[in-house]
Amino acid sequence: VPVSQVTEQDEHDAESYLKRFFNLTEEKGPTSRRGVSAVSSKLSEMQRFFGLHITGTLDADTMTMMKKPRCGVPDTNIAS
Amino acid sequence: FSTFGKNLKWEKNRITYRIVNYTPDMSAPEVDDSVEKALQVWAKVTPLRFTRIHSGTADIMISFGRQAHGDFYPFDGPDGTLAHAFAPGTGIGGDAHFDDDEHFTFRSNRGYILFLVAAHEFGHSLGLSHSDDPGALMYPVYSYRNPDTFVLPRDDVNGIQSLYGRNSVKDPSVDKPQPPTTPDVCDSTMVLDAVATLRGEMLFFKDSFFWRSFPQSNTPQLSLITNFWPKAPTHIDAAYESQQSDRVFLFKDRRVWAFAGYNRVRGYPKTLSSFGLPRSVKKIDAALYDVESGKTLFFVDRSYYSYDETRKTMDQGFPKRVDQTFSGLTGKVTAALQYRGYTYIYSGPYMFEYSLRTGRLFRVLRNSYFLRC
Repeated sequence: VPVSQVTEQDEHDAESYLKRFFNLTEEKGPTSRRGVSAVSSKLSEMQRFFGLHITGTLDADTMTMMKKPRCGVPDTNIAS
Repeated sequence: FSTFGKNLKWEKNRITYRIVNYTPDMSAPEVDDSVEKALQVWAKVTPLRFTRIHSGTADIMISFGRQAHGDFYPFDGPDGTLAHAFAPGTGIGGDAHFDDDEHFTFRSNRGYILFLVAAHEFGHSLGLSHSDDPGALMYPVYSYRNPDTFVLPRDDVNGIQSLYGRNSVKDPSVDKPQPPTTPDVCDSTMVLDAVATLRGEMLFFKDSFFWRSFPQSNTPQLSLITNFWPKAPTHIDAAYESQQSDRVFLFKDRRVWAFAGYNRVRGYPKTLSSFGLPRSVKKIDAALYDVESGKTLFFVDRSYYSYDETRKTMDQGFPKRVDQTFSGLTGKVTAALQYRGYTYIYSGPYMFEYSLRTGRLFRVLRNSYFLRC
C-alpha cells in the first residue's frame, strides 16, 4: 500500500497499538536528532514479531495484522 | 515460546481457580466446561493440577467484564482485545479477564470460542508470554481451531514444560497425539501438500497451515488453514483454483471442498467421482488448472486425468502417463501450479517448470522458489 493511502486515523490507531502491545513510549525532543523515530523502530519490532516484511513503515499487511482480534497482554515481555 | 521469566511462575503444582461471573452468551455449564477443558490443556503436559473453588480468593480468578472493569487495562468493545490475564503472583496475579463485549461461543465459529481464548489466557496465568510462532496457542492473534480435535502445539508444550516440567503421570492406555509443529518455509527438504492460486495470490499448503504469497508483499504470510476457512480440511492432498468458477477446491482422500473467497460453497464436500474420476481413485496427488484450455489436470500416482471445467466432464483418452507428457518427470507428483503461463509440477522437494503445450522442461527449481527464502 503506498504511504499516501495511510490516513491520520490509521497512524493514530497504529501508535495506540504500539503503545499498548510494544511498549512505545512518548517521544521527547526532535526525531531528527535521534535518527529513526521510536514509532518506526517499534513498527519494525512488531513486523519482525509477526513475520511481516520489516519496513518500519505502516503498510497494508501491518495494518491488517493490527486489526486482527487478539489477546490484550503486550507482546514485549514487560509483564513484571 | 517466551515466558515472563523464571521467577514469574507458581511455586506449587496445585492451583485453584474460581469462575467469578458468567457471560450471557453461553450457559453456565458451557462456561464451566470450556474453562475446565482449557485448564486441562496445560495439565495434560505438566504436573499442574487445577481445583475449582466457589468462594474466596483463588490463584486464578476468572471473570467477564466490559470497558473499565477494575484494573488498569480497560477493554475496547467488540473485537480488538478479546481478553487478558496476569502473570503468576499474589492478588491480581494469575487472574484472567474476558471482554464481555465479545460474543463467546462453546463450539461455533460464529463468535470467539471461549475454550480457545481461555486456554491462551491461562497460558499467561501460568507464566507464559506471547510466542511469535503463528501455529502456537500463545500466538497473540486469535485463530479458529476445532475445539474437539485441539492438541496443544509443540511450541507451547516446550514453553510450559520449561517452567513446570513434564507430566510424570503417564497413562499407557491413552496414546497421545503428537503436538503439532509449525513447518519452516525455508526448509529445503520440505514437501508441500498442495499449491494453488487464489485471485492473484499463491497458496502453499503444508499440514494445517498455508503460506500466502502475493505480489505486493515480500514475505509469505503463514496462517492456519482453518483461520481462513474454518471448516476446511488440513493435511490436504491437492488444491486448485478454477478461474472459470472463481472457486478454490481442496482435496483430501475421497472428498472435495469448494470455497468462493472466504465462503464455503454450499453442497460441498463432494466426492471425487462427482468430478468424473473413476471410483477406483481413492485420492489424488495434485491438481492443476490450465488457463489456456480451461481444463483441470488431476494427478494420480504416475498418471493424470483431464477434466473439462466448462462441460464438467472428464475428457476421453485419459488417464495418460505423466512422463509421456512431462519429460523427465519420473518421481511422484506432490503438487502442481500454473503461474504466468508456466506450469510447475512439484515432485518431493523439487519443482519442475514446463510449457504445458509442448511438455518441454525449462528448469528444475527448489520448492521454496516462490517462497522468497
